[in-house]
Amino acid sequence: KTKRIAIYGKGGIGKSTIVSNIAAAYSQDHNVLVIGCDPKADTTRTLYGNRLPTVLNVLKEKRQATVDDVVFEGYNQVMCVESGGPEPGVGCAGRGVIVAMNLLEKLEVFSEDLDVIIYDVLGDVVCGGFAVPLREDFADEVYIVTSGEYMALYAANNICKGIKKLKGNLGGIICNCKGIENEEEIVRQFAQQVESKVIGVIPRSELVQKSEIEAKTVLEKFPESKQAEFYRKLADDVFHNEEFTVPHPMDIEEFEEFFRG
Amino acid sequence: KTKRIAIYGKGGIGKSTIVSNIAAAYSQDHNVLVIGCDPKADTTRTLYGNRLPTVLNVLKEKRQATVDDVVFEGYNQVMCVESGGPEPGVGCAGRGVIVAMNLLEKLEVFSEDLDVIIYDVLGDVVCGGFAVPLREDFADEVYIVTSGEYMALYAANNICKGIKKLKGNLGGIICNCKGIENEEEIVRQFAQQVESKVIGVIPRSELVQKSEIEAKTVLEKFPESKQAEFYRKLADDVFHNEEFTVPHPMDIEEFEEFFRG
Ligand SMILES: Nc1ncnc2c1ncn2[C@@H]1O[C@H](COP(=O)(O)OP(=O)(O)O)[C@@H](O)[C@H]1O
Ligand SMILES: Nc1ncnc2c1ncn2[C@@H]1O[C@H](COP(=O)(O)OP(=O)(O)O)[C@@H](O)[C@H]1O
Ligand code: SF4
Ligand SMILES: [Mg+2]
Ligand SMILES: [Mg+2]
Repeated sequence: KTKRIAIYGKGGIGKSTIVSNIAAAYSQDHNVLVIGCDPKADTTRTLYGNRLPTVLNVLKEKRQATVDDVVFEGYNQVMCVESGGPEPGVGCAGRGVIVAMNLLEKLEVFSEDLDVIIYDVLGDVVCGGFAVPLREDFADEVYIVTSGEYMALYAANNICKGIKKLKGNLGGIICNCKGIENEEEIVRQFAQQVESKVIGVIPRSELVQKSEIEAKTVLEKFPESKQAEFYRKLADDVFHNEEFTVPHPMDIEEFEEFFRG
Repeated sequence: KTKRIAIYGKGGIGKSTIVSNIAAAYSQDHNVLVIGCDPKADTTRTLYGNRLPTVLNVLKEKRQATVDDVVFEGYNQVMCVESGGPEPGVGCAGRGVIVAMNLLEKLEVFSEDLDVIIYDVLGDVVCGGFAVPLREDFADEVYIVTSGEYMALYAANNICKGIKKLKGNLGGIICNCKGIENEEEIVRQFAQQVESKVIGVIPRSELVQKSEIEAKTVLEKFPESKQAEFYRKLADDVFHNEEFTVPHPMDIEEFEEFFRG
């Protein structure tokens, strides 16, 4: 059975870095499809080596798009798709996700022999197209990327509200460290408060920038590094995870209290 | 003529801090109305001393809301409103802004004897309700808050796309420093690239946290400080600004080039 995972988190928190590196880890032994659902359209850059044409942009040029117009093969045969977003100020920012999901369904991309599908989804607002991987039959498990910072945890709590509303399954919280004091403990307490768990901790590392500059993942550029090992471990723990919860988000007073305490 | 200003920027960049402090600066000699258009609903906390009831939440309880249900007087008689946002996963995150604008119009709040109206608007996505202060007859001038970081400038460039699309007037870029190397220069070059200017630079300061913890602005808690002076200067430069441009946003390749260069 295909493992269908959605990764959510505040913009800039590190979703694409984590998604591309765990996809690279899975690619050793599995058929993987990565679908970028962030208007930034840069989830797959380090897997493909370049920015992909987005589904939205392809459909502006071609009325009948084929699989080869929107699905591209990257590192170790990871399949890559970027939804894209409309021009700012023109309709719903999440429209690209809706259009991409419909097209991939129509082109029967989802019925391929895939072991893992990973959605990388903008989490600053949980609405419109950005709620689609949660609400419709696209992803079975959700993981939230956060750091110990207020803004990241606020967004994580908001995403928990969305998951609960849309009856999704929260598999766990991924701590992508920013170097905050006591960061791992703060994130563990947050996970406990929302009735989930920390499924992985990824340290801050220069190797991320060094590989990113060459449009590569850490796994490709520095396969022997400790950082690559952290991503492999996370990939493994997510793959074998069987504990899911409906999160118990904090209301605003509880959240402020939690952060001050 | 009432000065009607919208402040946009990436979530967490410092909009509310800047909006509340320049409102406090204006309050000396002017009638000011501050309208929070961020689902976080915390723009006015340091002006009122507490979190305000949001328009959306008030309308859940009362079908006929009055001015006193949604407009609250804070520091130095600054009038405060919070739009609020719907529960994540339930409809458009910008719905609170639309509902609040309609209610304030109906209650004739805008026809009051106001010198300055300031909108604090989420800028991670420029769509739905978040585009309303740009597209409809609510604000005449837009200012974008950014730092020297990639994510903040990416969002600023996106907001420029929205302003251009919706034919808004960009008054300038406000640099809220994060302590990045060469930050002011990076932001000046960005402003030049999009055919705008830097209208103010606000240093990073502990006084922000120290006053925020007491739900006060820097102007209220530390009126004699250098930081308060920076906010007063910005308020002054914005108030007297008469140069507006339709921004010239960068496309994605130009933006990547700009940031690498
Ligand atoms: N563990 C890490 N260590 C160092 N830098 C990181 C790490 N994770 C992410 N980054 C950096 O943070 C920035 C944002 O990461 P990204 O994955 O693009 O975020 P998102 O997809 O959530 O917007 C990138 O420039 C990336 O290089
Ligand atoms: N100039 C500054 N110096 C230090 N901290 C700041 C400064 N401006 C903002 N902050 C901090 O950054 C955080 C986010 O600021 P805020 O104004 O709430 O952002 P936004 O309204 O854009 O989401 C706040 O915790 C605030 O204390
Ligand atoms: S639903 Fe969300 S993404 Fe769509 S227009 Fe509204 S705020 Fe924007
Ligand atoms: Mg990303
Ligand atoms: Mg704010």
